[in-house]
Amino acid sequence: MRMIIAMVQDQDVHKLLKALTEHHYSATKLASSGGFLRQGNTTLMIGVSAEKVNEVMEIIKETCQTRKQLVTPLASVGPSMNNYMQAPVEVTVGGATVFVLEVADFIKI
Amino acid sequence: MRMIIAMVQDQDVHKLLKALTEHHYSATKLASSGGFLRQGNTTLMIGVSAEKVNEVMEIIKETCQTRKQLVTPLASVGPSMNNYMQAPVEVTVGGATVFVLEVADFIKI
Amino acid sequence: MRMIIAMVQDQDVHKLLKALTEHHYSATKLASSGGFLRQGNTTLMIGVSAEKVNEVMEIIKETCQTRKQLVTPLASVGPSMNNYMQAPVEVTVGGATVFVLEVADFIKI
Ligand SMILES: Nc1ncnc2c1ncn2[C@@H]1O[C@@H]2COP(=O)(O)O[C@H]3[C@@H](O)[C@H](n4cnc5c(N)ncnc54)O[C@@H]3COP(=O)(O)O[C@H]2[C@H]1O
Ligand SMILES: Nc1ncnc2c1ncn2[C@@H]1O[C@@H]2COP(=O)(O)O[C@H]3[C@@H](O)[C@H](n4cnc5c(N)ncnc54)O[C@@H]3COP(=O)(O)O[C@H]2[C@H]1O
Ligand SMILES: Nc1ncnc2c1ncn2[C@@H]1O[C@@H]2COP(=O)(O)O[C@H]3[C@@H](O)[C@H](n4cnc5c(N)ncnc54)O[C@@H]3COP(=O)(O)O[C@H]2[C@H]1O
Repeated sequence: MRMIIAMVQDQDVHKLLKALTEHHYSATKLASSGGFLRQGNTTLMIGVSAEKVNEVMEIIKETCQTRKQLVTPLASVGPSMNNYMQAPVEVTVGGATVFVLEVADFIKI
Repeated sequence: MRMIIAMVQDQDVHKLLKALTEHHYSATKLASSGGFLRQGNTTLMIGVSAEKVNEVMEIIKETCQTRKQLVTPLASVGPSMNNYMQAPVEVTVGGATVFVLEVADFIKI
Repeated sequence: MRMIIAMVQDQDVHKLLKALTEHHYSATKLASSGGFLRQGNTTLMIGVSAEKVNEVMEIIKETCQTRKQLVTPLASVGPSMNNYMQAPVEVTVGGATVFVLEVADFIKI
């Protein structure tokens, strides 16, 4: 058994969950946010048998896209109100960041 | 050390946390939702020494119940307003889905 | 690759994420709550290469503090309105509770 932990963009979650359900995979969704952009994203936990990990990875690749985002860096805010606004920077956010962990035991009650 | 990750139904969380605390177990609660029903549930993370896993599983079994839920499947919504409503279907939701992971290191600061 | 799962107090999250970003570490934030105090806290997931775990632990130690909290225990509420209020108790909440898990596979899409 493996636990797949995938951080994906909110826009792809509906499509990904639909594809997982059609392939009879179960998943649990956690609302999360990114440490750098501090924006909302989604973390999915997907428990699957070891030989199914590759198929789930294919489904994630097909449904989750890379996107560019314009971000205004957290400029150091001066004491006066007319903050020094830096020019926006383009950041590429990947389709998914995926960790696969081994599961020592799996129990359904 | 083991990390127990348990997806349980919201209705059982209070009872389960109370029982865990009475047995001097610590837990962290995450609001989550199911990939299939898209309804709210709860994911608990419980770090315990390896020889205590069975006792925690007993506590989960005693406090978390299986329930049946009536669900109206996501019918394909036609262009007109009189959606084609499928008959509700009964889905059984288990008391808990539990993953036990090995912990390489545990540090309290 | 290791997955660091750290439960920290909300007050330290901004400082911790800033320090992690400055050291080019990525993290994902989950809103969580404690099983005992039932109060909000934060769970961070930080995926790092195995030889960087110690440096991340140092950053957590420098930014996350232990705090004392006054808590009124969940007194057994009698049928009348004049609840029996127990005297508040002081509880020490640690700077961080950290689990390090081994990662079998890491994929970026
Ligand atoms: N110090 C830095 N300087 C410049 N650019 C930086 C940066 N840190 C991150 N970025 C960029 O910002 C994007 C969003 O990162 P964020 O931390 O908000 O959101 C992240 C985070 O929630 C999660 N994530 C990525 N790597 C992770 C890791 N090693 N551990 C835990 N979570 C991770 O996946 C989301 C998307 O990550 P992705 O790598 O595709 O995309 C990242 C990356 O391209
Ligand atoms: N391998 C796994 N990995 C990660 N999380 C897992 C998991 N197995 C279960 N879970 C979590 O536990 C919840 C309850 O699952 P259970 O199997 O008892 O109860 C399930 C099951 O009886 C049924 N179900 C799930 N997928 C189905 C499908 N493709 N077709 C028909 N019924 C399905 O619907 C109930 C609710 O499912 P839902 O996804 O909303 O909510 C799931 C999900 O949040
Ligand atoms: N083994 C574990 N597995 C999963 N999560 C864990 C964990 N150990 C700690 N945590 C998480 O870290 C938070 C802080 O724990 P800490 O031990 O520093 O600080 C704790 C501890 O000093 C105290 N405490 C916990 N359980 C207690 C009990 N049964 N009796 C008396 N004090 C307790 O209350 C503070 C807050 O606990 P709370 O549960 O609200 O919040 C916990 C919980 O969210």
